[in-house]
Amino acid sequence: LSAVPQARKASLARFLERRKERVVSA
Amino acid sequence: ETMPFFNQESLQQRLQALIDGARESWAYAIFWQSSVVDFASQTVLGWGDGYYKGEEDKNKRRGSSSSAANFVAEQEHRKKVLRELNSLISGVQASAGNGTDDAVDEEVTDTEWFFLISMTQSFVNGNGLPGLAMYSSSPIWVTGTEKLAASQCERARQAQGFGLQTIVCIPSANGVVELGSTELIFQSSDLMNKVKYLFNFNIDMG
Repeated sequence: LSAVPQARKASLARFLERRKERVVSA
Repeated sequence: ETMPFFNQESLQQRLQALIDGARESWAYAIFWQSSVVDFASQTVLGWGDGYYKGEEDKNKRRGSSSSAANFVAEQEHRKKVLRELNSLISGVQASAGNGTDDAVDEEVTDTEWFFLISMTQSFVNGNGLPGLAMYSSSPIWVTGTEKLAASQCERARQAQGFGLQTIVCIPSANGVVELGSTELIFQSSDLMNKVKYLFNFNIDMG
């Protein structure tokens, strides 16, 4: 994962975090 | 008005403002950032950032083309990838500790998967829908499954395969803004103006 550019890593982390929130609130 | 200072955080806010404030129901917005590859003198559009909102009714398209067995196998694959990405990310982040798999066990929708694989894509010199929009300096707006399926661009056909019915690419300073929806949305100057206003900046990703 260290080879993944920072922008993609940040986007991925945000996507996964929001997905958790969506599932919890559903 | 040009906004001189710009970073990842404000890019996310602009993508969010673009679709959260829209009358239409967009599933996601992506900013493809342009950069020049020195050795080849080519302009490449790569992932800048994205905001995934999701579709209104994710069950609407369920089971349209694939069999139940295919659906289960595909879901297993997607969940496995998500689980791996989750552990990679939480390993990197210092305080990610209490990982529950609830979110991973939930169905990974087609639009979520399309958004996720978009992170791995890039477009060289006029290729793909975003590249074409950049190269021609004009927006590309494709509405309807038939038009997406018949497109010369693989990304449009891929989008259609994942249940999207509208895909739009609007060139801006330093890149292209792409929006996708599972609804039929027709061209509006309102959206173009919003993109022009929100994405007229000089980029500094730090």
